[in-house]
Formats: sequence, C-alpha cells, structure tokens
Amino acid sequence: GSSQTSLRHYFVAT
Amino acid sequence: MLELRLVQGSLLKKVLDAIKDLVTDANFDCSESGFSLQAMDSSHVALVALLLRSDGFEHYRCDRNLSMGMNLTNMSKMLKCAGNDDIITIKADDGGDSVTFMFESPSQDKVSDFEMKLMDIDSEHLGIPETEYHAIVKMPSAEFARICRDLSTIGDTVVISVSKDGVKFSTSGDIGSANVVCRQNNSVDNKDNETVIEMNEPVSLTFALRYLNSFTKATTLSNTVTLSMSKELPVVVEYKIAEIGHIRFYLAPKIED
Repeated sequence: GSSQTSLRHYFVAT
Repeated sequence: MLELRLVQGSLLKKVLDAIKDLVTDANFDCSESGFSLQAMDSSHVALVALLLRSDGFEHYRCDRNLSMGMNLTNMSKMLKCAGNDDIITIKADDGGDSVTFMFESPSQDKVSDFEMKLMDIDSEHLGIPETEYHAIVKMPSAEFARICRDLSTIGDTVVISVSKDGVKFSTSGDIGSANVVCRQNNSVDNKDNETVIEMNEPVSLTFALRYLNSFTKATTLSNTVTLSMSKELPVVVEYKIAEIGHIRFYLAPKIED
C-alpha cells in the first residue's frame, strides 16, 4: 500500500 | 483603493470554476505586481497558486498591498452572473469589509455591480522553493484531462513515469489495470498539439487521481498543460493563462509504505 504525504512535508510556512 | 479592470472577464469566471471545488475560502492578494492567490485544500495535499499579472489588466490600480478573504463558492455565484463577453472590474476600499464586482456588457448597454462581503481567513502561506525538475512534460491539456478521467474509472491512483521513451500513466484497480503512453511528437501545424518531454533523469511518482481530476477543471484556460516532476517532490501541474499569468497546482506524491 501507499500513503499520502502532506505538502507541509515539502514546503515551509512563511 | 483597488480597481482592476479585466477586459476578458471570462478568464476570471474560468479561474473560479477551476479552483472552487479544491479550496473553499482563500485570500486574494493584491500588489503592484498583480492579483494572486495561494491556498491549500483542507487535507493539505494539494495547493493552488494563481497569478494574474498587473500588466494583463486594462486598468490596474492598487494603492497598497491588500489581502481579501473570500468564500470561493459565493464568489463563483456572483461571477456566474457576468456574461461571458463581459468586462469585469474588481473594486475595494482599503480596510473595507466588502469587494465589488462590476460587469459591463461589451456594448456598454448593461452595467451590473455585485457587492460581496469579505471574510477573515487565517491562511498559511507556504514558501515553494525554486527547483530544477528532473522531467518536464508539456502536452495538450485536453489529452491530460482525458487520461486522468479514463484512468480514474479503473483505479484511485496513477503512476506517472517519464523516461526517454515518453510519459506513461499507469493505474490498477479491482477490475484490472491500464497504461497510457504518450510519446514525444512534434506538430508542425499546431504547437498546442505537441507532446514535448524534457528529461534530465527518469522519474516515477504516484498520485491520487481525484486531485488530478480536480486540477483538470482548468483545462478551459489553456490548450496545453505542463507537468514538472522530481523524485520525491510534489508535481506541479501548470496551466498558462493567455497573456496574463498562470494557475499552478501542486500535489504531494503518495509514498510506498
């Protein structure tokens, strides 16, 4: 199976 | 004071149609450089970034940077009241709690204004780093929409693989599996029909089809779409908006457990 990652994992809040 | 006059008002209608199902509320940011929006879907898996550059408007006045929180469902309801050929002007006062959309028919014989209440939206702004992508695929937007729609009848996720042979879209589900391969082609007659693959290294990523299908609501904005991919990074699905800007969707990949 595969799991969905979150965009927060890649992009940082500014 | 803010006053933005967009002669091709239908572009704004199409932009709303493209994003309103993905994002409910969003802040539209207005500055000297343009009218923009960045918002994530509620599960923080997809992000939309819109830019309409100031020079694409017939008249663009933005005295100071302004962020206007709007409910996109309500905004869409109002823009649906504009004719497809109408000129749309967006007006707001600094510090005001509403925005006005003014619609003018091309012959100027009908003028309407719709005032919408603004809302406070506590949105998170993400920094998206500049990246050299491993592979960039440019293809007809209708073709991409067709592939996403077709594959979503078979499975929930799609593996997009770019190699020197082309770009492959694969899915599988309870009833079976499917692969669609698009090879690079050069169309002499029409650049919009081309599939062009720029690849530095092969890349293969898995995505949820329901988000990609949602992105394809932007198909009416552009004849072509660009997919930019790197290993273990979100894909960027970009639709250029003629002469004025772009709408970019970012989607986080699915990762094998």
